[in-house]
Amino acid sequence: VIETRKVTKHYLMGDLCVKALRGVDLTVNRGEFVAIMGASGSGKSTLLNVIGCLDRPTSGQYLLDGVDTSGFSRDQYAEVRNQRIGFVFQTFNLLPRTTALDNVELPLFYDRTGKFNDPRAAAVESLERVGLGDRMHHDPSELSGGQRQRVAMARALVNNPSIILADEPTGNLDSRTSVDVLSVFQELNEQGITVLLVTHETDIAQYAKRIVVMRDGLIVSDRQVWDR
Amino acid sequence: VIETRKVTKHYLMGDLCVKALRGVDLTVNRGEFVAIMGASGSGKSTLLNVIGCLDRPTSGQYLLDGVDTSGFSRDQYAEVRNQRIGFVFQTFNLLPRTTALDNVELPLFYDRTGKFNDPRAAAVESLERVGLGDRMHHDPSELSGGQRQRVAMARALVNNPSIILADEPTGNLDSRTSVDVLSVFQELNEQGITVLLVTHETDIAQYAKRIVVMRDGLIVSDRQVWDR
Ligand SMILES: Nc1ncnc2c1ncn2[C@@H]1O[C@H](COP(=O)(O)OP(=O)(O)OP(=O)(O)O)[C@@H](O)[C@H]1O
Ligand SMILES: Nc1ncnc2c1ncn2[C@@H]1O[C@H](COP(=O)(O)OP(=O)(O)OP(=O)(O)O)[C@@H](O)[C@H]1O
Ligand SMILES: [Mg+2]
Ligand SMILES: [Mg+2]
Repeated sequence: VIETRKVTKHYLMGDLCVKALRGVDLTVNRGEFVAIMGASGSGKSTLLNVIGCLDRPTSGQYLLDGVDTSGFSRDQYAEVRNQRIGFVFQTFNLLPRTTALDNVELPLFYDRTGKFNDPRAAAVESLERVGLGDRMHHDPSELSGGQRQRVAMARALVNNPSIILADEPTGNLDSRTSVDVLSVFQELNEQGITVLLVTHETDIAQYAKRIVVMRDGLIVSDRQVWDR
Repeated sequence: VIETRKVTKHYLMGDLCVKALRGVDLTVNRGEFVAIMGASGSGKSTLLNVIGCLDRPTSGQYLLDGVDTSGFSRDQYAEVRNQRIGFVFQTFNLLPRTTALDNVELPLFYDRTGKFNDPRAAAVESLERVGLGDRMHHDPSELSGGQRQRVAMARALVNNPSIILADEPTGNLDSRTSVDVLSVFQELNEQGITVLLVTHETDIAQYAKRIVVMRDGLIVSDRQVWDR
């Protein structure tokens, strides 16, 4: 369902060229649960942004469901981001001065498939699933770091995406809350949803069935996880 | 050096009262290295904000170096924040559209002690110490999550504070980079600097000499760490 071929991403800063991705080949099949690990600055978020259609590669190809994304129009990119992919950002990206409930409900206003006849109920359920049933009317400045992280997760899941991309979703969570959140991802994966999870913790990566390790913009290891 | 007595912090939201801190007694002596752990929402950041003079308690007292902070003027609060305490925020709080170097140099402009005759050199050294020597001219949007976290750290350390308060400083860092960053804290602690570190990872907490655990706005355990 996800296939990158020799994807590179270069940033030009004056006469310096920062090579965030240097030729990444990654194939993920529908229903897989993949953890992506690697040092700070190794390119994990950049790769996730390309896969989530938030950024285009400098060179190389990215095929989503077998279709080359370089041909996409702005509308097609938006449709992928709003309906097919749920993205949990490393820096949450919540709307300030907007309650958790409204933040989570927002993607449903963009949904034109008509399958959400009660967006408010779907948002409430999504927040309850990550343990925030009693924090729905707080805005981000009235929430703890881990609570904001979970609002970002609830928002990513609310429109039942077929692919979930999560960038360090447990970075601000204690182990008990992390386990609760990861079991949500596991349940969704058992229902056939594809999950890509960036994490720097090996305990968290163990929840996945495959671990990909990056270093300096390249994939250096890619193996199945046994004995989960 | 730090002493809280029955500190509470309540947030009023309509007719609801959220009790983030419910009576916290914590005494930290000069030169200690304390880790604070606890579930998401248990009050760790709120406690750190009170200790860092970023927020006042609803009731109870907070004594810094034996002086009751409730008597402080605005200037005294600012002087504590700018000179005595280095704060690494859970959400970094960097200035956008401002390079890492300028972000780190900023606290030195507020310093009126005259001890920094070369603020730029001090900022460069602080960034190099956290491994960002080659990212100094990037602004936050051009940095990875873990790099932004380290800029926040470099900024907190640049004016040689006598107390460091770090809120999840390794939440976005891989284990190798975390070890590098924690050894910076350990070195500073060996020079006599008091360190309070909020973390949700037990591996990280092991670098401290004492671990305090919070739950629902209270301290539920407080013990020394042996066999480091
Ligand atoms: N301004 C506010 N108004 C209302 N409630 C608040 C406000 N700020 C924080 N809270 C609540 O106070 C509680 C403690 O928050 P705090 O940020 O201290 O938690 P924490 O232990 O740092 O959590 P985390 O590990 O998730 O960062 C949380 O339940 C949060 O929802
Ligand atoms: N807009 C940009 N301009 C220049 N360099 C950039 C830009 N965005 C990212 N970079 C650089 O690209 C590299 C990869 O960044 P990326 O965010 O993918 O890392 P990461 O693996 O997610 O790191 P972390 O674990 O710290 O979040 C970093 O060294 C970063 O400094
Ligand atoms: Mg990242
Ligand atoms: Mg916190």
